[in-house]
Order: sequence, then C-alpha cells, then structure tokens
Amino acid sequence: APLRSRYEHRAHSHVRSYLETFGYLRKGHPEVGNLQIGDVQAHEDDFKIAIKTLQEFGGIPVTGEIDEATANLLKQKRCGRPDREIGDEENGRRR
Amino acid sequence: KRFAVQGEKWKHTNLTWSLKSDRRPSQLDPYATRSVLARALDVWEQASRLTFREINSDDADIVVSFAKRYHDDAYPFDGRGLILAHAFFPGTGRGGDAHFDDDELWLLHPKDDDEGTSLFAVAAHEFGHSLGLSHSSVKGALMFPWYQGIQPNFVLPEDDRNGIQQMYGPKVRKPWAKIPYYPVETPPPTTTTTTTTTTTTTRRPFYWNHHHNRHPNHRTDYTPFPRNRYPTYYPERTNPERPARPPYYPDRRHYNTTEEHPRRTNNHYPRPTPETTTQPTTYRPRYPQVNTEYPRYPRPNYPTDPRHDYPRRPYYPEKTTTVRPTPPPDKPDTCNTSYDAVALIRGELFIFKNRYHWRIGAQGRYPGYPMDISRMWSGLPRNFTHVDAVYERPDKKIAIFLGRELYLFDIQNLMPGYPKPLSQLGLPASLEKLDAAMVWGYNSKTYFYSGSVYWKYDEEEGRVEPDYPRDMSMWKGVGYNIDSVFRWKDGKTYFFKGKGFWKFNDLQMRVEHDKQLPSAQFWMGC
Repeated sequence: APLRSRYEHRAHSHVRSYLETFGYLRKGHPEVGNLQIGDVQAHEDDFKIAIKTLQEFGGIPVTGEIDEATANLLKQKRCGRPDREIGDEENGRRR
Repeated sequence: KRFAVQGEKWKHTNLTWSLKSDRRPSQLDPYATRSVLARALDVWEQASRLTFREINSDDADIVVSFAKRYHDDAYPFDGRGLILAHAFFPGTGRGGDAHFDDDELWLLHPKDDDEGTSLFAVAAHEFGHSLGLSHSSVKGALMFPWYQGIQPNFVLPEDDRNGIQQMYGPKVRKPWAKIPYYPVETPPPTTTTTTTTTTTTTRRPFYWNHHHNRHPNHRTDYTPFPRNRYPTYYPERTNPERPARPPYYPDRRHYNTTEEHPRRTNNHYPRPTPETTTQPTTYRPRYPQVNTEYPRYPRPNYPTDPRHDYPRRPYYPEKTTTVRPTPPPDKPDTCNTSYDAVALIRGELFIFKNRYHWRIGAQGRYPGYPMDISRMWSGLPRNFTHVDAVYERPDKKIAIFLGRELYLFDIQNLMPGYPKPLSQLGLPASLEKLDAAMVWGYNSKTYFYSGSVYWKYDEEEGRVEPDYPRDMSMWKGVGYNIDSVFRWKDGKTYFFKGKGFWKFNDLQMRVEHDKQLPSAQFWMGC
C-alpha cells in the first residue's frame, strides 16, 4: 500500500485517537505492519464508518472524509463522556 | 426521540449532592459555584419527580469535584483543551459523580463576548449523565456532546425532557385546591350575649351552601346514566341580594314532579311551572332529598383524607343545634386565623396564636388543641398575650421570643440564665420584638426577621453576624413584617403572613408562586 506522508499519518493518528476516545472506534488497533491485505481494507472501512458516524452525530454533512467541517468539529470543546458506549450493539444493551 | 437512556438509573428520586471539600474550583468562589450547581440540578428537578438536596458529605449520591489532568479515574483531562468535564452514570461509589477540568476557564455568569465556558451549561449537561442519560445527536439538546453555550432564560429542551421523564416520570404538581371554594352566605348569628365569661349557646350559623363543599356539577344522586348532558339545573333565583346565575338552557322542560321523568331522582325542589312563574317563586333553600333507591354514598372502606373530594353527607341544618359552650373570646378559630409563630419541633408542627398552640403530627392535628401554650412551656410569664417567634435550635433547644426577651427551653424546662434580653444576642437594644426565626435548610444557618430587615445568627458564637441587618427584599416576593417562617420536613422554606403562606425557592431566592395559598387548608387540614 502507498506509504502515507508523515504529516498525514500524524493527523490520521490524531483523528483515530479522538474516535477511540469518544467511542467511535474500538481502542487498541493492531500494528499496521502485520495486517493482511484484507485486514487493511477492513481497517480502512472501519475508519471511514467511524468518521461517518461522527459526522452524523455531530449534525454535519456525512462525507466519510476529514473535511473542514469535520476538522472544526474535532476542535470544538465537548463533554469527556464517550458518545457511544462500545459494545452496546453486541450485548444489545438498551440505549 | 433522539435522547439516549443509558440503562442505569437511581432507585430513589430524592437525591443528595455535595461539592467535594478537597476538590474545589481553584479560580471560583465555592459559595457561588454551589449556587450555580444547584441551579443546574434544578433544571432537572423542574422537569421530573427528582429532588436534590445539598449535604456536606462525600457520601452524597452526586459528588462534584474540580480536578486537573489525571485524577484517579480512566479519563484524564487535557488541560485547557477539548475536554471540559465528564460524569458517571448512576450507581454506587463514584456512580453519579461529576468531574470538571479545573484548567478550563469557568464562568459563573457568562456574557456573550466573554471568553470562557459557562459552568451552568456544562454542569446541567453532566448532571444529565449523573441521572442516566447518554449523549443525544439532536443539535440544541442539552445532552448534545459538544459545548453550545446557553441562553440566559434557559428552558430544558424537549428531547432532554422526554428522556428524563421516561426514566423518572414527570413532575407531580400538588393539586392545591381541588374543591372550588364558594363564598357562603351566613346570616348574622342570632346570639344573645350575657356576661363575658360564659355566653349562651349560639346556633351554629346556618350555611346556605348548596354544594356542600362540592362542585355544582357534581351529581349528588347516583343514577348511573345517562349522565345528564347539562350541568346541574339551578332554580330561578329571585332573591334580590343574590346575583342571577348564568342563563339556563332554554330548551329544558320544567318537570314539576318526578312522575313525568322517572329517571330524575334529584328532584330537590319544586320546579317553577308555567302557572307559578307569573309571580316570583319564593327563594327556598334546596334540601337534598335523600335518594333511597341507590346506595347514596359508597362508603370507601379505607381511611379517607377529609381534604379530598369524597362524597360527604349533605349538611342538614336543623339537625345540628348541638349545645356547645362558646370558647373564651381569645381562643382562635382553627380554620380562620393568622399565626403568630410556626415551628417544626422534634418533627412535629407547632402553630402558635395568642396564648394557644396547635400540634400537628404524622396523623394530622392532635385532638384537644388549640391548647394553652403555658401548659407546654410553663416557664413563660403568666400574663403573656402571645409569642413572637419560635424555632428549634440545632442543639434541639426550643427558643421562644417574647417581646424583647428570649426564653430557651430544654423540651419543657426553662434553661438556667434565661430569659435573656435580645441585646445579648447582638440585636439592637431598640428592637421591640422579632417577627420570625428559623434555621434555613439551604445553609443550616439561623435567621431572625423583624419588620423590613433580617439578621444571620451564629449559633456557636451566640451573636448575630457583623454585616447584618440586611433588607428583607433579599427574600423576593415575601415583603416586610412577616408573621412567621419555618423549614418544613421537605427542606423547603415557608413564609407566613396573614392567613396565607408562600413556599420559597431557596435556589432562586424567590417565592415559588406570587399568590399566597390559604394556610388553613394546607396546614390545618381544614
């Protein structure tokens, strides 16, 4: 897969930690190095889905990309509680 | 419906909260902070059955603390950055607690151009989590995750109200007056007075209250149906003093006997028939004719509260000429009097008027009251006419203010060294008397009221605090020269003046409802 630029990789990891902190992505992703091709694809899909969910929750256009509206949303002050308690869907806990 | 009910909720609705003593905000005044936090909780209290009471203990249900960076939980703060605060869902231990980032710039009274974050807005949001609500994706909802500031006249948005009411139910408004109160006409009592000590028995005033304390549309007979489509029919009134009643339904036929209309059983009075309507019908009171066909009053087989609107036997004036000695002239009428003092003593309500007092416990008014005050507190002077103020001190002693003196009782015994002049408490020597005294539930401090000013009294020192007196306008809506004030078991404050009272909102520092409520119905169970 094409290597990411250092800056892009850092921004990506910043967004990723934001998504993990607020429950959009599962914490503790495996190292990219030993991912299989299929896993990398699924990995990307998860990330894109997480971005879309965040955009929908935040009431901004859902694009799946880290566009300007999303970048602004990521900078806005907020509550420290996760938006989504990971595992709700699996164990069907009442939302 | 976009609110998110998380799952856990409190099993009880009378929640306690406290500001953690060792984790106070470093840049804010703790007193003002507590006031803002209390207002934030009040947002949820006004929308649900929940009630919040501040206590001075870290065992409260909701413990609020201000901390920086890592602070003994899995969610460290990020300095003056993204995260403002977080809170835990209901539960034991730290369940319900709310943590605020002390590095943030908190504002107690934010203005539009202020840089900083409204503590009230964030606290109201975090207390939503403490009550069991998760984030909502509705923009404008209080539980929206991102900080949105807050309007000065903030009202809880619909989405959040639905969420909290789904968990704890809507607020129950007290039905203050279920039975509309009708002014009744009472002819002047025909009493022949002799000497002042004993007067001859007076016939109880003859009430012309046709509704027997009931709504005019309330049917007295129990013919099950059809419920008549029109409200109860009033006879033509030709009584000059009485204003005419609203117009009656023109198409109603006049039945002068029940034979024509067998189902009608509440034929209480001779209806005017065409031949009689020429001359004005004599104004006759309506005597309810007992309807023998149906069980007139299904007797509830459980103790009923006299204040509720249960069917009661109608009042037969001729049957109640019981011989009853007229009470001595200054004995107050329980259901029609103002109060000199009101106090909660050992969990029971004591109401004082003239030389008498009532005692109201969990079962309601004790029989045999009003009773002479000196029967209970014999240490009072023989010739006193009334007490000015009474309150139970935090050390359970009973303080009774009489004119310029304070009488302190340990239950019924006058304490040695009393009575004391008010000046020894630090009150001005020119002060004639106090109007009221209480221990305020909001901060457990003692307050004295007189005329248009009030003092805060330090129980430890035994003197009023230096920068007092202050103007009574601080207690918005109450006015000057009150009769009494006390804190009821619900922790709320009640001010009395004349024959009515106000319930006081300690957080907003104003009366809950501008109009006074009648004391007799609410406190005496009249």
